[in-house]
Amino acid sequence: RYQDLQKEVSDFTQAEEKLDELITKCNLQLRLLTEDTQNKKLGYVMCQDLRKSFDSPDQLVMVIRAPPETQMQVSEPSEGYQVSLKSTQGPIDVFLCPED
Amino acid sequence: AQECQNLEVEKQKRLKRIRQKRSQLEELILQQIAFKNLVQRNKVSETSSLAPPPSGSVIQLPFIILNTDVRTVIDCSISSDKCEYLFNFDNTFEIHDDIEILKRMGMSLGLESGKCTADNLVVAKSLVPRSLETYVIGMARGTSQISSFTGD
Amino acid sequence: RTRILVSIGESFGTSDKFQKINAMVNSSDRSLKRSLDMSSAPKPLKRL
Repeated sequence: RYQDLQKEVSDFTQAEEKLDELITKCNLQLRLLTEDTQNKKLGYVMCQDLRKSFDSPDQLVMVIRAPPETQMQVSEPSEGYQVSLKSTQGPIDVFLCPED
Repeated sequence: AQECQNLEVEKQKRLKRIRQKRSQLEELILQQIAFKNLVQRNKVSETSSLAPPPSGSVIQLPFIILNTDVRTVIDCSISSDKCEYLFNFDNTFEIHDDIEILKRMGMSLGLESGKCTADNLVVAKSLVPRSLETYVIGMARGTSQISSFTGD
Repeated sequence: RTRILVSIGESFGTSDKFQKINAMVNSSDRSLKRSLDMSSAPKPLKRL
């Protein structure tokens, strides 16, 4: 039983190392993908895509486009629903997705 | 017996970490597939319409979405340099990131819910490196990769 | 007041941070009270 357990723990160790390696690779691939100039230009959604993503028509959809490392703070709702945004790398764009 | 007990504890800890890392890896694979699909869709659309869409109708990634009931009263304060915003709502709201919107648009081919058709599985596999294919197949079937390690 | 602080503005990343926010905002009984008095005529809507 001891030897079986040793074998299993060793298998899991290898499995975990393999996952770590794949996660690192995937993060790098994703970063290269999103930083590619052509992909940056083609990485957009249309307003109607957003509309379709919210099935109920009585939803107001607000879009927030912020520079990297913008801090968003959401307060505990016991005294009101409050969201604050603070950017240190440039202006934040906030707009409503039109209904039609 | 004590050493067996210690190994059993160690085994459970690793199993838990493997599960967490596997779902982290699956999320990254979903994001990669969704983004590539979105770029592909827009490329085809621009090629067929021979022009990019009007700038006012597109929302460039990255973005986040805040949605609330249309009757919600929103009190908004903005600093003059637009670097600080304060919103007060009188009702609940939800916040979603761009990847969640791409999933709702079907850009991740149903992999996140294990409802990927055979055709979409072919497309999904073509969008990731070979080393990740087994994870894509596992997601398409809604099966856990962990079973190949624990036999359960 | 407890609050959740997240960093936004980067492409992708872990999306479960918003799940925690949505769970917190939609869990409070305040929304229950609000829906109870939703029967009152909707207030004039302010636009951004």
